[in-house]
Amino acid sequence: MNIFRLLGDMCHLVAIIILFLKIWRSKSCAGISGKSQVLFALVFTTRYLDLFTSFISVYNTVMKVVFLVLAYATVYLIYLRFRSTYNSESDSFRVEFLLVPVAGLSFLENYAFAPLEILWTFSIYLESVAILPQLFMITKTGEAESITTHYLFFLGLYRALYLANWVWRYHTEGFFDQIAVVSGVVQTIFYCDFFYLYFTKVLRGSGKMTLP
Amino acid sequence: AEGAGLHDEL
Repeated sequence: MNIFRLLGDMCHLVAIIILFLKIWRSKSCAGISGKSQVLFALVFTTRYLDLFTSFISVYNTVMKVVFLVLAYATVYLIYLRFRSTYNSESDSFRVEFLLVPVAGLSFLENYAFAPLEILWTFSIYLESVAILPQLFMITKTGEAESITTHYLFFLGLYRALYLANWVWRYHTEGFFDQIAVVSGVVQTIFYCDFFYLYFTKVLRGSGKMTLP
Repeated sequence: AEGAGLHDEL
């Protein structure tokens, strides 16, 4: 554990809590991609199956359980509790175009051809593209509420901090997880355009982020 | 490369 990793995990947690509370308090999931949230629930489910097979630390176990619970609770709010507020017509990203290549790649490029290992690899690849339906939705509607942009900011910051964590771990422990690092770099790149808009529009102005 | 086995990151 290092400071980048801990801060990264905290940003990840903050992002998930921001989204959950936004939907819970406003009783609305307008502007939120349910598809991205289902993908994240799938990411956590396929990655954290090792909860049953290996114990790493109390921190690790608690965080995994919290992420899983919050991910499914968010999906529940969007698709069941506040379903009437869900903008399904704007959430039109075709997730099969992500799932099929990601599933295929996880069979081809993995550390070991074992069920849990392939599912872990699948989760890493899927996480790198899971936010795309949300970014697509914002591009399509041309705007995002500021609270939604704060959610995306913390999610992007989490990714950036994990990159710093890997640089740190490489130099201090010789640790290098190629699959995670390559996917992590790809994932962080997706946030660059958003970061630019966030700093130039949301933080300088107020209210919604509107696209040019 | 670290490979298969324990994945200690979240």
